[in-house]
Amino acid sequence: MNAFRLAGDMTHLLSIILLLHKIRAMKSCAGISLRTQELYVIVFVTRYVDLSMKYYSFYNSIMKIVFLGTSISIVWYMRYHKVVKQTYNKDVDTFRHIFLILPCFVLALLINRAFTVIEVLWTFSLYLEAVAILPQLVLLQRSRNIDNLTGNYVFLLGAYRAFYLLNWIYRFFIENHQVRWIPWLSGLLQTAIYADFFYYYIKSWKNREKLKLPA
Amino acid sequence: ECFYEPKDEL
Repeated sequence: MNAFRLAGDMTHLLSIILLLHKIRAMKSCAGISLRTQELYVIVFVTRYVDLSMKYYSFYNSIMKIVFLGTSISIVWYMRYHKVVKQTYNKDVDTFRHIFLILPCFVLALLINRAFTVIEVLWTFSLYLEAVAILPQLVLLQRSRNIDNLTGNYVFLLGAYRAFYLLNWIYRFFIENHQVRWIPWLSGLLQTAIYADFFYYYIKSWKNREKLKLPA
Repeated sequence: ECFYEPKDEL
């Protein structure tokens, strides 16, 4: 495993730790999109169906279990925890899941490397992950106050795929891996979707101002 | 088989 891949996994893990900290310690999920969190559960469940069938490494299996467990528990807190659920911005988190799930599923049926259940689900998870942040970004745009934790959470989540892009470049040139258009292009799209957010995040950080996205 | 790149990423 190269340093970019590790950095990607660690920023991803850190983003989840940050969100869980906000939920568990602050008892708040204000500014967090339940829609996006539910999409991540679908992403992990469909991508990690191979967990029981194929063993890559201890690291790999543990991380998969952590991503599955934490994403499900985040959704549980936001939906059912009696204090946390009251902080959820239900009225502004109105993005419809189906508008993302359905096109991604159809695309996965049409464009995949092999028409098998595992392969189609894996491809679907990559397409869905690329766009899963959209409800969260819409929610941020509608929020007047974006707290630091939420801003940092979204930033780390975006940085994770950017590191993966570097990892793929490294693997292709240094480790002579194959061309993998499906993860590469969806990863590129995923990172590009954050471009606007990155711009305002870095700007607010440089000017020591509170993060605010223009409507 | 070499058609599949192993899915060893997360």
